[in-house]
Amino acid sequence: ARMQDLVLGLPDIDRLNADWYSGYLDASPTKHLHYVFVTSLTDPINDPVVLWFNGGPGCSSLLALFQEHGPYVIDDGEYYIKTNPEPWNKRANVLYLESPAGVGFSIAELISDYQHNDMSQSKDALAALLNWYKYFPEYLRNDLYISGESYGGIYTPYLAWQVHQHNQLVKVKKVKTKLNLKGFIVGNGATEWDVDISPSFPDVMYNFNLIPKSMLDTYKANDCVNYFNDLKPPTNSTVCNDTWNDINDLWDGLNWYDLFRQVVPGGGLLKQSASEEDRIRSVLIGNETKTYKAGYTFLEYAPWIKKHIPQRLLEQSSHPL
Amino acid sequence: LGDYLSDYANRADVRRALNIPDHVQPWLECNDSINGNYSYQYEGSFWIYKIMKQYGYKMLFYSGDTDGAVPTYGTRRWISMLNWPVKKQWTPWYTDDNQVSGYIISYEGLDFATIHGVGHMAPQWKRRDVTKLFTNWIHNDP
Repeated sequence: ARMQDLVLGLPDIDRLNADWYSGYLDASPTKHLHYVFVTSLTDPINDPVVLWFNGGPGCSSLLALFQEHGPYVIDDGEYYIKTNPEPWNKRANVLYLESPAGVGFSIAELISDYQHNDMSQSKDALAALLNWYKYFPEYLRNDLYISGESYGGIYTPYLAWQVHQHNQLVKVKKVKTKLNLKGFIVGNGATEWDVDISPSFPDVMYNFNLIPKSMLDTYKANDCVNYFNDLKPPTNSTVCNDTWNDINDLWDGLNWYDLFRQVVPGGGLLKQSASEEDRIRSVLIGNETKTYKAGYTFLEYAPWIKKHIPQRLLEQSSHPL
Repeated sequence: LGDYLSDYANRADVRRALNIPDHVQPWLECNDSINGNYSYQYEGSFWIYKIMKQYGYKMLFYSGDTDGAVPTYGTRRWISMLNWPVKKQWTPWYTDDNQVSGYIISYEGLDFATIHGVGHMAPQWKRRDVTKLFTNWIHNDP
């Protein structure tokens, strides 16, 4: 193990019940990803290694470590850290990777290092993982799983595929170290933009009795399922705009991350009743007070972006793909 | 009454404990600037499932079934698009108290499990159930 990364203790925790390592892994000469590695409580020598990603893009894997399934957690609305009786490291060695560069405590040295896409993120993650094995070679023989939630539905399969590609190079003797990848796990993850998340959202709202049938019928009759799709636009944008706004007005105020759960005051992600789209919109708009009705695709945003924040266009391709 | 996780992660003693150098930026749950500069790729990750199945990798997708952000319904739609043969039909799964924890269906190469009654952060909100699902699955236990 890389002893300089050993965690000797955590504030407010009496004594760590497993070995923890926290440090940095190079994803490139200028990108350094922060990781926390927590060994298994049962059989660290033989239990699988499981790499974990939170989503976003832009969210830290320490969310999972300290809130979801790490050995010590802080629950919604609580102001103390406590032992988790059901951590994922019960019978697994869990590697929490903050990715891509710029997320959480992960860092980059160049401005351009903060721009990412699915492929670049997965290449960086593979480089970081290979470096992790350099420092922890004793785990090379353990089974390896990649896992993640939310936008981790993209990160996780991409990294699994990158590891698979890497292992193919071992076969042709282009690289030496084969990783013992067995599979991957995704929880509530994005996968297929044409059918999951936004395109299925009105059906979900109807299935949870949050919108009337007439609203769903209007949405479907006007082919609004392609509402967020720049490549296959809906037949009637005006009707789709109005219907989408009506749908959003009806669920607004509920907890988007759990429709049956209360919104927690001051509770991190849960305090946001606003949708992901609102969040992205607020990023684009910055501090200005101008607000947009929900449901603009990139191409619809483009003229406004060009006028107010032209530097954004330099960062984006003009083609929707 | 701020978010305590951010307070905790940004404490000087916690940063020291985690070996975070002083020059590193404060910790944020989610960095909007990274999000705003991220280019989503239209193809998503659907295509990778087909490749990984071909090479015999195991895949598990679980879904908290009251999530509005990435709803179970949307996930079931792309899984049905795979058109993969069903090995074990849709059936409830249980944790130790005989309560239904969710439902599970096994396709060739992919297991899909719902976590009943919780949303996006299912591993947090049903810790015992999801940890059991996760642990059993990686160890090939029933």
